Amino acid sequence: APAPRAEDLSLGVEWLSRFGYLPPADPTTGQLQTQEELSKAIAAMQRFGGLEATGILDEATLALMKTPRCSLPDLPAVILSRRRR
Amino acid sequence: QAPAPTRWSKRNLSWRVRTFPRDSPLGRDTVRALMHYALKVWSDITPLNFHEVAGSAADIQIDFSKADHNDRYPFDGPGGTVAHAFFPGDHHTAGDTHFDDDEAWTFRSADAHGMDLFTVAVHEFGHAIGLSHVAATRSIMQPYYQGPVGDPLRYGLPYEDRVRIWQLYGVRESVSPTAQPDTPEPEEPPALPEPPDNRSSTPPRKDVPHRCSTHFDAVAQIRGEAFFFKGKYFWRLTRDRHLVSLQPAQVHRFWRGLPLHLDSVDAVYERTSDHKIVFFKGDRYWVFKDNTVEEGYPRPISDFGLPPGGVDAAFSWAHNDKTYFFKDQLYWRYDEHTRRVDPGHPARSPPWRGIPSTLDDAMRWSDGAAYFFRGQEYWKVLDSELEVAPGYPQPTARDWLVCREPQANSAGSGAGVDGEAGAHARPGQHDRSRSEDGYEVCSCTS
Repeated sequence: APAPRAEDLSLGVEWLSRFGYLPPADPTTGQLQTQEELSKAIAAMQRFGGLEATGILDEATLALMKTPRCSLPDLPAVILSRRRR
Repeated sequence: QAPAPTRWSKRNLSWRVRTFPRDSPLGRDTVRALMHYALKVWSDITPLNFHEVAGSAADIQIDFSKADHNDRYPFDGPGGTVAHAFFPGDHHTAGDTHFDDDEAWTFRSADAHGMDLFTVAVHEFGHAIGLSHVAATRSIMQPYYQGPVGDPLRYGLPYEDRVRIWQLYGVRESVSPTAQPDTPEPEEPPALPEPPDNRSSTPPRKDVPHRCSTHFDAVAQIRGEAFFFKGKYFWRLTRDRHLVSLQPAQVHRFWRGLPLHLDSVDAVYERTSDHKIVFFKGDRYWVFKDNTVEEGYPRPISDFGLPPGGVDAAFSWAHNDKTYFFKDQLYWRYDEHTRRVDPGHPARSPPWRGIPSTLDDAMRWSDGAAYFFRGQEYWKVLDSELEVAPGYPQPTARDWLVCREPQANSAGSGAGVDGEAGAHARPGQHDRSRSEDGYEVCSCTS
């Protein structure tokens, strides 16, 4: 798949953080996600949304991120804190 | 591992619409009615009761807000996030539900761009009573809005949502599949008993069969659980083969839509193609979505290419996903995809050597084996085998329904008639049903 545009990537990272797939961005360290973490988070979101878990921010994934939805996260924060540990 | 789900300890919850949508075509009464029906979806099947109040002390405060509204979930204008609710708990926002007032909230609208308020409210109230998001696309609790779910007066929750909320709160008595058989039918007030002559006003029903001394009209695996039907009653076993209740449940109270005069069923099976459940009686059949019959049934069994006279047994074989119908010494192999009987059927000798020539019913089980039932015995054919496993038949009641070894004279004797397992229960079989009092339902879905 073509590499996602920068704005899609930032939309994707913000979206993934908001709905529990990535740890919330750490404002002090401006924590960057590793590519592997990002890919895992994308794959988890794709599985939850019934898409093929490619780990790539493809069109279908971006479209799903733009679908109206409930504000609550899909994964509870506890998973992330565990991952951070 | 998700955190332990939170739930309300109390059963009576108050609600109130504190702020209404400002520029919406939906009037206040419509909004309140939709909230009422969205809450009713959950109270219909759980012991929860919701009542509207006016004061600010409501358990569930409902607001229509925009953008940042002083909680952790600011809205983002039209589209994007449309609503959220807070899980039960001790915090003051527990149960509160917020809808984005920037959305075009609709009701029974063909407008594809609008947001159906009833649909979103059912989802959010699922959170407000303790459910989190799930990935299952059929669930009302999956996070993405997928259009209206239909008429608020007729909407019923998908099966997986029912089971999840039952795990939190148990089942509302009126839909409990193991409700005490002598409890009067809520819809039809029971005929007034004779003036009491020191008899109990509701004499125990005589027709309740006993699971340890009967043979079954139909046996089926439905959504991974086993159902044994006898007359107007059925017993239910969870996926790990535990009897849900020693008491049978009433077919008509759980399987909604069968004619009340139906005194038994001939065969039942779950269609592999769409997981709907098919009931057969005589020359007719009914299709159920979850436990509610679909519109347009009953229909003639000729739809399956079967002759008049009904069927004795029906099941779909895990090995080829074909559906097999049995009547007397004949069987038909039916393809659910082409919806036709395969050529060369009916035939006389079914594929499995050693099964009885006539059957009460058959079913596939989660172990991949096929089970054939007749009288008080059953035969087991292991997955991908074509012959009955050695040592069969075995007693159905002992192995499936928590009964003791059938004694030769146990049929009528007081001592053995209930044959309930006690210290003799076989390994792996609980010697007590989980619901000794035959009241609650414990459904484990995994």
